[in-house]
Amino acid sequence: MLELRLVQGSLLKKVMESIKDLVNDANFDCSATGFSLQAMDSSHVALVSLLLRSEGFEHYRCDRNLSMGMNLGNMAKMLKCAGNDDIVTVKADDGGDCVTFMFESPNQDKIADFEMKLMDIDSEHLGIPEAEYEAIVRMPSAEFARICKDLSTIGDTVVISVTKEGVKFSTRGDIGTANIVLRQNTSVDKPEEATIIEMETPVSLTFALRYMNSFTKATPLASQVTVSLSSELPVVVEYKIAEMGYLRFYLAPKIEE
Amino acid sequence: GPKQCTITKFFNKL
Repeated sequence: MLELRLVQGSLLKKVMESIKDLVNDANFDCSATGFSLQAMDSSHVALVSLLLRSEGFEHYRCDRNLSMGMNLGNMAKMLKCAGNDDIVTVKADDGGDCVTFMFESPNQDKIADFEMKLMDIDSEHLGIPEAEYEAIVRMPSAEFARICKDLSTIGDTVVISVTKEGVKFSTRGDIGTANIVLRQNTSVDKPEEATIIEMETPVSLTFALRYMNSFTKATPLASQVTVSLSSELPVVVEYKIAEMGYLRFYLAPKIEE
Repeated sequence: GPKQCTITKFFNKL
């Protein structure tokens, strides 16, 4: 028996809107630790890792570990029917073939339940090694989204370079080139507007902007995004989910042969 | 131009 009650149901709505276009089907894993998902996009270039810790739920019951295969597009359709202020409860029976999403309005005057069929998904779980990243950039998530969107109107790939001068996002295309440099900025009044650059070693990596733009659909989840770079590793674009966990996107680099 | 790598090149299957 599984029963997860999330007062801030909008978080789950936002998570689904962030990943449904990147991953078609995925297994949601439930354990005592929390509600999690790891999935690659169909071309195995990007990987999504989601964790919602059990402590973040108002009620969390998971009698035994359960893996539920879901079509994320269909799950997003159902969660879209929840109001932004609704409390969302996810329910499933052990060994059952469906999952129920229950939506309660804040004053309990509307209660809806949506039942969705589960599916068998053969997914490979990858071991993500703990890494010391050469550079970690923390910046406003809206700024990161803006940069990815702007650059994708010029070119298809972005070169992200971190030096002691700052972080540079560059692209080139048929019409010309673009470079955007952000410097560390901790002097702002609000911490969510800060840009913080931690650099051990200068690093420069090339990525497909199409994927970066897809990741930025998670912008409503967090005011800040963390971009972690190492020369021989996929970039990690992380959105923290308030008090509960994270949504991380890993993107393999483009490498000159 | 540079060639797109896959995630599985970096992370091992469990």
